[in-house]
Amino acid sequence: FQFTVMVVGESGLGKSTLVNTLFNTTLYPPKEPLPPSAERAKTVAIESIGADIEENGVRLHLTVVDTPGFGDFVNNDDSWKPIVENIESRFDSYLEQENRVNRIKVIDNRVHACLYFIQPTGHSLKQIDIEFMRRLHTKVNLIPIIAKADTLTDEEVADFKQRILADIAHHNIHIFQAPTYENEDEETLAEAEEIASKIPFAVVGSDKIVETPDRRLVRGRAYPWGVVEVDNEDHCDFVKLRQMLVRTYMEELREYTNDVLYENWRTEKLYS
Amino acid sequence: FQFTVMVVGESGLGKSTLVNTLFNTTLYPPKEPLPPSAERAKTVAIESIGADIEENGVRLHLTVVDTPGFGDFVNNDDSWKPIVENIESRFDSYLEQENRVNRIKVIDNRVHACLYFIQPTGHSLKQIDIEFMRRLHTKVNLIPIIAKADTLTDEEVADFKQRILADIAHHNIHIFQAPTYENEDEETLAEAEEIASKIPFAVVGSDKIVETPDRRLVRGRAYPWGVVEVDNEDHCDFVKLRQMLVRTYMEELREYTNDVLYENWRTEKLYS
Ligand SMILES: Nc1nc2c(ncn2[C@@H]2O[C@H](COP(=O)(O)OP(=O)(O)O)[C@@H](O)[C@H]2O)c(=O)[nH]1
Ligand SMILES: Nc1nc2c(ncn2[C@@H]2O[C@H](COP(=O)(O)OP(=O)(O)O)[C@@H](O)[C@H]2O)c(=O)[nH]1
Repeated sequence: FQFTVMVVGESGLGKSTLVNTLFNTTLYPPKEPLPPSAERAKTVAIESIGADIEENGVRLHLTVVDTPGFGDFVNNDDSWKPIVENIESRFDSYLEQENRVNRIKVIDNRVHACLYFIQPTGHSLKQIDIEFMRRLHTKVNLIPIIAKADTLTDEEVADFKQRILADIAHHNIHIFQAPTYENEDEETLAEAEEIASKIPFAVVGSDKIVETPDRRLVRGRAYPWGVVEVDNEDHCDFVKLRQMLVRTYMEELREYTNDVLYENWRTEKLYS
Repeated sequence: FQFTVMVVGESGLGKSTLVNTLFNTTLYPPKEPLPPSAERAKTVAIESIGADIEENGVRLHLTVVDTPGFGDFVNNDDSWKPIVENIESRFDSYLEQENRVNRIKVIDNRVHACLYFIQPTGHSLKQIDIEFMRRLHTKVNLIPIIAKADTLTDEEVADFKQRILADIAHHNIHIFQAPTYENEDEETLAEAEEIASKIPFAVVGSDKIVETPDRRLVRGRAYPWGVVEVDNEDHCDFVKLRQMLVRTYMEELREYTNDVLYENWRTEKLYS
């Protein structure tokens, strides 16, 4: 089946690295650094990259939609526009397929989740974060994540998460909340709550294998003062993000997109 | 005597922490986090904070000029303007004092150095960095520093420094280069070269004392995977920045401001 995830955040927040880490694949090859004289983009671009991968024995076609340029200009007014337009054009093309007489094979390339990367300032959300999320939370499942979380101590992560959630609540922004079902067993409910309690996930990404001081080989980042391990839950919430996105909630993300976000858009379109 | 340093960079790059670390004083008290409903600034502000400190047995009046709001808006067009205006108004007030008949006590509150904080993206300079530096390098001694350098591995720091210097060269930006004199001894020259080779300094700041795994008490940041030490030259260039700013070059920074930057501005003003 199809799963489309969009990544949004300013350049240098580790987006490409995180996508590679999440799907354990070099979806994004290492970047060739631009020469200083290179012409810099003037508007937000929308680029897609696809791959067939297998998760939990399930084969899926993964599409990652990148949004280079977002937040990178001196003036970022309306930088959310090309992104909203892209999401809605996918709704349009789905509606068109649904409306065909002969609906043999509907290809669902709607955006099922949007990973929004928050710069680890340690203060609170930036203006651009709030502007973006306000415009997009009714169109796509928003999953805000704290980028490069190895910049923050445990205490700073806890405070930062609290302030981010306060900002989100204050601006009435709806971020993706995994639904819980009454008929689920204790263990699944506990796991769902465990995941929910970590939002926004503070993640570290790495496509490199490094050796820890006690000689284990892990995915991580090696600093002179120690090694951050991506898959170590005492170091960051990467495992939780992966569980939420890939193992536990891929189905819910697609259903919510179809049953709620797309339906609301379709209804609005009919009556506008 | 008077020493005035300006700090510029977007919110959350550790500017207040670094100032406290540099002068070993709580010049900036811990920030009270703003509530989500707080009205956010709309323009760049200029705020000064002063303190009498002693460095190397020399008493000096230190003024730190902060520029909250720079780079923080969705639209940062012209965010350099209030900063350039502030620097020039200080030139104006110095010129006015010089022109008085009775020049008893001239107070030099011109900006002697500007610490420009670069976000540790790992790629290259952002548009706003280039825009700012192009506008200010002829008005003030620019000292670019890589903020929160504990975000970068040793290899990433080396690559990032190279690309930053390439960007700076490409745009003909003049950053402060400490002058070297022919009559200096071998040791002083070697020290000067050692400092110059680290530019732009990759710094880590901390006003907290933490304990290292081998039980030393140091200024630093404690992570689950290790302790970054501010004063450890294998961890960051903080010591070099401090040497350049406080021990070695405070005199040169003030002289260059007076003999070159101010003089050029004064000449331009006379002929404009
Ligand atoms: N500290 C830290 N650096 C990271 C992390 N992930 C990636 N990086 C580094 O950040 C730089 C930019 O990463 P990249 O994935 O290209 O960012 P993008 O521009 O958002 O796609 C590279 O030097 C990466 O090695 C992370 O989790 N923590
Ligand atoms: N990783 C890292 N965090 C830092 C560093 N210096 C300060 N911080 C943290 O970054 C956050 C913002 O620091 P602050 O000094 O208020 O930044 P400012 O907004 O630029 O003045 C705080 O949580 C600091 O503890 C540093 O060198 N490295």
